[in-house]
Amino acid sequence: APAAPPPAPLGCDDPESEAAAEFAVNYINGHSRHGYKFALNRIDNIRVVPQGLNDDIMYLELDLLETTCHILSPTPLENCTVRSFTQHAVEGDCDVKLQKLNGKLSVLASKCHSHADSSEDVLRVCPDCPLLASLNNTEVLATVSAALNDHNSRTADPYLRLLEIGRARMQYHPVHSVSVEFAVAATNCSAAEAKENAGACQLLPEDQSNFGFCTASRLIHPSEDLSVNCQLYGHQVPPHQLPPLPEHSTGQDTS
Amino acid sequence: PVAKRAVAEAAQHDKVPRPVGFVPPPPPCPGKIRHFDI
Repeated sequence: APAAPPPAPLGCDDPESEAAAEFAVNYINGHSRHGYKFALNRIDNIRVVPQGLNDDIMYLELDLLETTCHILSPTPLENCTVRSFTQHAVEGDCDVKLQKLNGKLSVLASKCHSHADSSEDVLRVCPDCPLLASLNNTEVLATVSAALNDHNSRTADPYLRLLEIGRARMQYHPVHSVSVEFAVAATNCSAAEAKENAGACQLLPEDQSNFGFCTASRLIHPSEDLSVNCQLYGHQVPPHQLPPLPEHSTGQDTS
Repeated sequence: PVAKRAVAEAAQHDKVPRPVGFVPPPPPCPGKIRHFDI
């Protein structure tokens, strides 16, 4: 009897591929501690290598796009807006190896690299759009520092410390401005106590942690102006034990 | 004696005539773009 024809290769838009991709994206977001949540934009390729009965290894090549939700935000991914092209989008390229054993998926390995869209592409569509700036640019650092000090000086909430700068954009025309986004965490000080001795203010322990996110815009020319908006998420139980956040890390790659 | 037909001729005869309006299925990968391509 002729051998059974080999199963047709999985298509990238097949339900089984999409389920595997969704599982992989949730894993990537769940195991990252820096930057923003990423959403699936395209399944570039999928390869299935049968290992035995109901046992397959799946190799996925995924094209992701950065969302506006910081990785510490409790907002569900489906409610996170994908950063638009004119906001200077950031793409993530991920290779993920999964195992599907008796219908249950697990991630064996993942490697991602993120990179911003080219400035030329953005300016071609939007000549006056602000462009991403380096996170250690002096004007960026000065804006983050001024914004955090401004918030801490005005609030009755706990004194906030910087966790990491998420992104920064600069514009030179028609005005010179800097806009920044950064992650913060509540400390064990009130703002008033911090005025006495900010150095003594420590981040709250993991079981009481309270993370938040700030956005700020600073007009530098033709006049100085600063607007700051910080939101604390409230205490969240971490989904699983993750490595502690370094004090001022701004790592961009997950691997 | 069995004469081997020229490949082109054989291919010509073996080519299955496609119905009018036949649209080949899209390649299995890459998949659809959900937001935009950069």
